[in-house]
Amino acid sequence: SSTISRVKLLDTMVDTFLQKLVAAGSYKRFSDCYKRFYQLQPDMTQRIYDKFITQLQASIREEICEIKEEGNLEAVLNSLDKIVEEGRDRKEPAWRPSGIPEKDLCSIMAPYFLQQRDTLRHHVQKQEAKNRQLADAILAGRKQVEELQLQIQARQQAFQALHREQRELLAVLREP
Amino acid sequence: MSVDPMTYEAQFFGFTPQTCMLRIYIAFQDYLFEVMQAVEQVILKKLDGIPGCEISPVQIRKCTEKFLCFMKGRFDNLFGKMEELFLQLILRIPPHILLPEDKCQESHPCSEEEIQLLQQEIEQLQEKYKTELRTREALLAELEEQKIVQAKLRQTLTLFDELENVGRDRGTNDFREGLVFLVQNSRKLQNIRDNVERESKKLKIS
Amino acid sequence: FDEIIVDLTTKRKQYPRKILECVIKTIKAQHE
Repeated sequence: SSTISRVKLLDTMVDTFLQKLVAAGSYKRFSDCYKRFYQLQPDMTQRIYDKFITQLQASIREEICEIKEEGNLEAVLNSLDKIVEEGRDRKEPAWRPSGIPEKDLCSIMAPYFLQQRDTLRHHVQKQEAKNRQLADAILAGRKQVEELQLQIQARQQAFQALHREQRELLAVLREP
Repeated sequence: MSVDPMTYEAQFFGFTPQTCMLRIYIAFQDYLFEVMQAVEQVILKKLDGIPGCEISPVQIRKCTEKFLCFMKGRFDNLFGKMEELFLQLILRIPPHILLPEDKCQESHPCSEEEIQLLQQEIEQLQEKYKTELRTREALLAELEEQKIVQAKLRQTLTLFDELENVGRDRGTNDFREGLVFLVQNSRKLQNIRDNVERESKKLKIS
Repeated sequence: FDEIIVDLTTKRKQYPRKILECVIKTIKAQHE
């Protein structure tokens, strides 16, 4: 489980590559190829060979450093390590782009549409509840208007009865 | 053999792993050639310094080619192995791994049909919300009307109360009595007036 | 081929976010 970081793996691979390359290009092989020069100048051959190996290794390591810096590769690889670590419990193959952008975009937009739908649902329910309260208030108000109208009707009828009595009374009172 | 374009890796790295390896290969190979060239230059320079040397530059070139050919072969072989490992272990997104920007593909998997249904539902909800808002306007308007009507009706009732109060101010406790009281008073006034008229006639006669 | 892949995958990485920004702006505007 203790996975090696990708950066370390990369360095190890490059080291191994260089070791094997140097092992392949051994001094023996080098001196065999440059046999006559080697016979003439063995010490010089050794020094040139050593310089050759040192320079080759230095150049290759320098190149790797450059590539790491250029693409910020270390940070990118470390972040990939982290992503892989987070997903280590998964076994089944993960989603991959389908190649149809419209299709892949649906899932990306879904959370926002779902949120919009829930917000709208909430607003509609809230407004419906408020409107129910308003409707109840209106029904109560209508009832009250009705009662007031009945009260006024009663008062009006009483008043009219009175008026009728007044006229009768007057008629009686006015009799000579 | 179908080439794996490693598009998911390219999405993450911003370059294709194969290109990255090609870049490294070319750089390494250039160094190998450069260093070999430097080796040859140094040897030729050394030979120049040796008087009566029989080794010709052509011979040295042949030696260089021989050594380089061998090195290049080993280099390609080793690099091929390293590339394979790079593409397998370093520059690869394991199949079970999902990149962060694609998280919602698995947390909210949604087909085109589902998203259309969702958008339809949103439109319906928007219409419903607008309807509710219009309903609210109408209800509020009626509430305002009711207030005005109720105020008018209460005004009318107050009028009746005031009428009654008028009677009460005159010591009668309800309107009917008030009215009788009024009529009796007016009757008394009539009598008083008749009396006054009679008296004034008598005075005129005398 | 390589450029096409890089171009395509760059779009895959960036465009959903850009589209999402527009969608969110639209939703907010509708909401307001």
